[in-house]
Amino acid sequence: MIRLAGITKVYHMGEDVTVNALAGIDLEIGAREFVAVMGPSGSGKSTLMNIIGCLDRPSGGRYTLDGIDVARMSDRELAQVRNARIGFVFQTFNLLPRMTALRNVELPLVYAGVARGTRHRPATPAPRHRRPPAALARVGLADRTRHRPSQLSGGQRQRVAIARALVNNPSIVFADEPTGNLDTATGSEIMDLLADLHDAGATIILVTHEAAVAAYAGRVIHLRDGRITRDEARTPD
Amino acid sequence: MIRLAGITKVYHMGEDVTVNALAGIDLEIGAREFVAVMGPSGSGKSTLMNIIGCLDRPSGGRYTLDGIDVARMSDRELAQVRNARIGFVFQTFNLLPRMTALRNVELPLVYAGVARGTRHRPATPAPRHRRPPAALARVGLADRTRHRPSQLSGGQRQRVAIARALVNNPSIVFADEPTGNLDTATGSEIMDLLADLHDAGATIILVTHEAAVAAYAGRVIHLRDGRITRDEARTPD
Ligand SMILES: Nc1ncnc2c1ncn2[C@@H]1O[C@H](COP(=O)(O)OP(=O)(O)OP(=O)(O)O)[C@@H](O)[C@H]1O
Ligand SMILES: Nc1ncnc2c1ncn2[C@@H]1O[C@H](COP(=O)(O)OP(=O)(O)OP(=O)(O)O)[C@@H](O)[C@H]1O
Ligand SMILES: [Mg+2]
Ligand SMILES: [Mg+2]
Repeated sequence: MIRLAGITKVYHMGEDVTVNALAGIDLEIGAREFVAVMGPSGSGKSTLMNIIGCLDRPSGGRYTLDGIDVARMSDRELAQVRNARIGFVFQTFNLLPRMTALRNVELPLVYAGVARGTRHRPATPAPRHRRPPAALARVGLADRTRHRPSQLSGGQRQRVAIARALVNNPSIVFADEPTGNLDTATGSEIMDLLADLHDAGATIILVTHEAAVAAYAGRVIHLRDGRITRDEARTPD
Repeated sequence: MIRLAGITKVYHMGEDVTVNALAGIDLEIGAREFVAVMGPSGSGKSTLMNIIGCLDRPSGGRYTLDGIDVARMSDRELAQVRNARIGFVFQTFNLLPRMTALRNVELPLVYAGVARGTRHRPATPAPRHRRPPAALARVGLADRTRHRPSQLSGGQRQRVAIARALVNNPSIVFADEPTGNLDTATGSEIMDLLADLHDAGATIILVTHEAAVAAYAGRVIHLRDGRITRDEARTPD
């Protein structure tokens, strides 16, 4: 389903400085897998996630998603894939600061054209429209829907980012350190939520530095200096 | 040294909604202590840190720092205390996006008047001026000084925030989830750095959700719903 061959990502900074964020990645991830990506700070995990999640383009190599060469997709086609199939929880949340939690979670539905009606098109039937409040309730934020990001704790912002990533029922979920700002109990609730989605058929790819979180995955990939150093199936506990 | 009595923080959101972020905190922290603050997401940890760190004012109660009632300090006096004595690592880093890592770390020195010379005053002697590069090297970012935050990984931004907090040799270090975005090995290096500062006489107050991080502290305080539920001295390992 996801196939990377010789993927590189190079940053050129003025004065001859080159950063090889990814130095040749060969990787295949099948549908319905649950993969954890681990590795030192700066080793390329977020860069890898952004490329697989169609948020960034590689410098070299080939990425095919369900047999389609992603390099041949236009920006618009990439955006459509992202909206329809992918949910992305960013390491730094990336919430819109002037919108409430609820509005932030509604946004993917608006982009996918399934939110409120417009004068050209009636509103989508209720079940879909009710998703944002339900998504926020599922991450324990039913009483924070009207808060803006600056009025939320760090872990609450992280959970709004998680709810936003899941509201469109994505078939592939990318989660970059989804429990980094959460206490252990709340983190477990989030991991149970991801495990439920996995059971329901989603592919989950997450970055974590915590062994307890990686334990939910069926496979653990280790990165170092932009390369994969280990790729092991593990028996889920 | 730090004394909180009946400290409250209340947010009033339109339409009769009140959030009691802190609901009555009584707490004393002495010089040279190493304290870990733990508790569920949204329980008031960052709010408490911001008040003790003189970044925010309580709604009620009394906070005395070295015998001085902080409520009686002007904003300018508070800023001076912060710059001279306090280093703060924010949960969401708060780096200036258009400045390089080096410039971000230099800022506290500029505010404290110890950076480069101006036409009114010669530059401060070299040892202080060399602090920003040394501070960045100590967190493993010697080769990232010219990167801006958007050109850094999540954990690298976190480490820039840590270097910035420590560059002024603060006597009180506040660290809000300082290892949340770091792999275990890098996280240990940061904790060793904090332990060294503690040995050298600093007071360390940190928020964490990881037991391995709290293990460095001599005392662990638990918050829930804006109150302290447990306050235990522990034998450092
Ligand atoms: N400006 C604000 N207006 C309204 N409510 C706020 C505001 N800032 C914070 N809160 C609320 O105050 C509570 C405490 O927030 P705080 O950031 O101290 O929590 P925390 O313990 O640091 O959580 P986390 O572990 O998720 O970082 C939260 O429930 C939050 O929603
Ligand atoms: N725009 C950029 N320009 C230059 N270098 C960059 C840029 N973005 C990222 N890098 C570098 O690429 C490397 C990989 O970054 P990436 O964000 O993928 O790391 P990571 O594994 O996610 O780290 P962390 O665990 O700290 O989040 C880092 O060393 C970083 O400094
Ligand atoms: Mg990252
Ligand atoms: Mg917090």
